[in-house]
Amino acid sequence: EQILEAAKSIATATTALVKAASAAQKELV
Amino acid sequence: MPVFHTKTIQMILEPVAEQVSTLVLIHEQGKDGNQMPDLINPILTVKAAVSNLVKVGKDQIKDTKDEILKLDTPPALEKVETSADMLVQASQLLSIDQKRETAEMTPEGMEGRKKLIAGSRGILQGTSDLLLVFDEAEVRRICKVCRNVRDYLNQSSIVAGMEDLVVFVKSLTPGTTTLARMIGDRCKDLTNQNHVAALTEEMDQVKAYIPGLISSLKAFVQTVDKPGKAQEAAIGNREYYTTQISERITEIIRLLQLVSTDDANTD
Repeated sequence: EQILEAAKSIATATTALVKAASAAQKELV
Repeated sequence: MPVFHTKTIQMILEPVAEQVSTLVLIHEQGKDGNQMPDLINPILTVKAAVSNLVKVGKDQIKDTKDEILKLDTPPALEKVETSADMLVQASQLLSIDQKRETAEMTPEGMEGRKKLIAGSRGILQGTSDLLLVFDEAEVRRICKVCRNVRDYLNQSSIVAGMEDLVVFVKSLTPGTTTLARMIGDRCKDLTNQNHVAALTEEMDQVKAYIPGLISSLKAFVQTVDKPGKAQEAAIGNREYYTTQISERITEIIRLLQLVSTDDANTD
């Protein structure tokens, strides 16, 4: 359970990071 | 998009896999020439989450008796850690690119983008590896219960009296109940519906054979002092049911160890 929670936190943080990076690039498209 | 083995893993990784795919696509199409925003804060959030995962992962393997889990966890944790470091490097490179005054991307900008993609992919892959390592440990835990139940079936051959029969049934019942619950929970989580159907069928057969086994033991107990055809029939039935249940459990063990893409091996 702890592993799942920790993995969820990573997934959420990475999703937010990649989304922010993609959003900036999409402005150019 | 990757095929996820369980719904739990899918729920955790699918959103990040989608976002990483989008970023890769933008990069491959050469549409990522815009200056990146300052990513240091989201990257530090990822790094903190990674540190927590590493701590939790190390704590879990410290206490486990599962030797395979002890061996498989560190490489997955290392992959996640290395990828998080790559993200930090990406943010440093991208911050240099942010200072450019022309539309043209600097070499640092290009390198930073590559590291951002590689780091994000690595986090996804490492987290996926880690979740699979723990999922495999869970499968081994269920397989152990399967083997315990299967081994206990051998005790049926020493049931000679009513008292033995009561002890046998009292000991077998919790094991089979636990097994049925574990298989039910596993079936709810698996994404491959062929595996779910096969596991459910095998478990249903185990449950269906148990009353027959108990009846055959009862018949043997009633004929224990009367050798003859009735006793032979009771022994034959006992062997038939123990063999059937044992084979079904062996098949459950095999099915549990399949991965989501092993469709050809379901039959």
